[in-house]
Amino acid sequence: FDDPAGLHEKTEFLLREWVNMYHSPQAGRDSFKAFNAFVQQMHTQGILKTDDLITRFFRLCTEMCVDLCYRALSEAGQSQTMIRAKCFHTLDAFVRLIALLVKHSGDTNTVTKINLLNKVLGIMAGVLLQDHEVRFAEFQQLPYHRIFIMLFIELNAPEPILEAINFEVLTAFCHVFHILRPAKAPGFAYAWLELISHRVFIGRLLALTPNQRGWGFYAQLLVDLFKILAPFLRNADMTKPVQLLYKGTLRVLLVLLHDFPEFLCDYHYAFCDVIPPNCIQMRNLILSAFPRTMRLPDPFTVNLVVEHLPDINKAPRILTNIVSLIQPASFKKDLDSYLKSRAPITFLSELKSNLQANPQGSRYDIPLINALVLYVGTQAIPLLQTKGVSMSTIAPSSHMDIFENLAVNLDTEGRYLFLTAIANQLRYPNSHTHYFSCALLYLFRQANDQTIQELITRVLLERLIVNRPHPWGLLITFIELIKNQNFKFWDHEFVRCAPEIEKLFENVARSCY
Amino acid sequence: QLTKDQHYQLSNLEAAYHHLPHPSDSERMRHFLPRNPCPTPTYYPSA
Amino acid sequence: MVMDQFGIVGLLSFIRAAEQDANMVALAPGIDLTTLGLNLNSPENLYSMFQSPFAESACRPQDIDYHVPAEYLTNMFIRDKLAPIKLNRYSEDLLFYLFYMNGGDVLQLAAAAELYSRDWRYHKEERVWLTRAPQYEVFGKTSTSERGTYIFFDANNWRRNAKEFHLEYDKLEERPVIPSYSFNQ
Repeated sequence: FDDPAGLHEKTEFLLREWVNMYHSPQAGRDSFKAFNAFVQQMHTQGILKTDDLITRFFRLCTEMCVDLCYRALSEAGQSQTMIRAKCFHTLDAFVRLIALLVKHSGDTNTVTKINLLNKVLGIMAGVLLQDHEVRFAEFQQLPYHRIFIMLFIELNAPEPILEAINFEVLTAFCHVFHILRPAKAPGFAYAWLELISHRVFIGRLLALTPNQRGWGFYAQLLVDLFKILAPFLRNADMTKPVQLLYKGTLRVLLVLLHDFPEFLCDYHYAFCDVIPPNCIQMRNLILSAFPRTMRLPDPFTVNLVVEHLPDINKAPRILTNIVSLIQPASFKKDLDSYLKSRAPITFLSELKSNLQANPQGSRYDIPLINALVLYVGTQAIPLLQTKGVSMSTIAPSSHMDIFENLAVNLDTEGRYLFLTAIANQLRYPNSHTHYFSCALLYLFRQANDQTIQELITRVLLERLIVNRPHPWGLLITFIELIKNQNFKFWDHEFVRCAPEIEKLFENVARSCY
Repeated sequence: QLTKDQHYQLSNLEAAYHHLPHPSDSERMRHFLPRNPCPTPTYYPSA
Repeated sequence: MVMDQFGIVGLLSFIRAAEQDANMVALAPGIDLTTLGLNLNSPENLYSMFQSPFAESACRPQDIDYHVPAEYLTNMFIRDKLAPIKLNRYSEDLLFYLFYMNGGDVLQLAAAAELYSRDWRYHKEERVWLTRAPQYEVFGKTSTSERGTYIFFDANNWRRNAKEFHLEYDKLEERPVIPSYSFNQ
């Protein structure tokens, strides 16, 4: 509001001047010569006098660049290549100006540089969101996509000034990409996925930044991605636009699984918390990740003794604070009390109602169920260190009381979600995989109701019948279930309830044997 | 059921589907040999 | 048995529904992930060649930008002096290079058209370029085929190999057609 009189004309003049200077052969190395001259012009025009004027200047420049792109995109009879060339002619110049201002502002004061970058990124996000809201289905991602990616690439050039502020630059971009997440700007979603999966972006955040400091940011962006897909995938509403975004997501996950499996290992919990239960293949992809230094034993090895595996007693990293997810605090208090001393005695009878909530789409608080399952399991494991984890040592215990209570007292939906939470821990050889595998098999064996056994089978089977990959822990659990005579798996009615199901089990068993 | 927000997201996604980003949007401009994508026969090598 | 969506019958219903609805196949039984255009057996990192989440193949080498010294970026200074691209001036090797390195691009079609003009033919089944070997007779010629010695271009080893071959004319591509709207050079 209330741009000073004449500022629009000055900005337009300066922007045109800069674009010409940028493309001139006399611009000098990295446009530095042109930049020095241009800064003088900005001073002369009074643009750099106040913070307010600088902010308005950037906003107006952004809007002008965006308007130019919309005009180019609406011109008839032009090829996409010509349109893009026209747009990029101005956009790339604008990006260079921003990069130079960030690099050279504040001399050696890195705070000044980062403040300026944050300001510019914030302005662009604001212009984008407003444009998105006003134009709705006519919104075009092109100018914003180009500015963000070229600015990111420019600010990640291997120069000492930029290396000194690289982590702050990455933080600024991750922050603005989170602001522009698909839930907030769905018309920008495809461009957004291009941005966060760009090879330079992934390389910087996941490979080059020391001590994995970029991993948490990237995990948040993936959660943002899963959240836009979740409602449509949950409803199996796979229209072409959703399918394209889903396939694109799978590609990115495959790259992460191949290049950064430890990243998927560390954040698997946060991802599974937001992926709908019916997105089985996508979830399997994440759960199949294992550390690159690990050699997985063949799950089909005859007489494989899981307890003897070297890594089976090592706890995996879970970089989510699951304790904070167990709410309210009174429930957490009662839970800890029950785990310690099986008191209060009303805890088990009230457990079901604590897990029921009324968020849209589900009658259960799925994140709470997931957190409860993992928390109870991780509390149980250290207590079994001396005896070792096995089906004979995990019960009786207050921990298994809770699991048995949930298996018996919840309805089918609740049981399904509870068992899904357990199955989400069946991953590579580690103490969680081993404990939860034993827990699942124990619940199967002890079940006094065939429907519980059916649901356990369902939860495992649905993960096995989708296309690869399949997590190692899932395979060894299912193999144990069908091979160990104690479970009498093949005697159950649900194994032969329909010809397709019988054939399905036989096919899966054949590949297991 | 999808919420109102989710319906809005789906409509926007469907609109954006008709003008997807192109890989060259993330690349330096190539004046001499720009990308010029076009359908080629399936029996030609693609990569 | 459990008769709602959460039991075995529920799973069966979903599988049956997915068989009828192509849109649901992506969820069950899922997608064959080896068909997404990524070399999952690559010993190298995939991210450094990742083109786009919506692309069916990895980056071409010429598409991977790199921070080079500013002095290398000479296009601005010499672009007016560069000769226009005219494929009929280039050697066969360069044409083959353009053909194989520009999949899905007009340049691939243009290179194919120029090779066609130089009497190379693309065999649609063998997926290879061939031309009649000079000074070798063609025999067994019918309206649909012939037998003779041909020069095959082996793109993997980048060399020409002569061998006898039974050639069926309908397996050869016709002259490639370049879309008129798109070639800007």
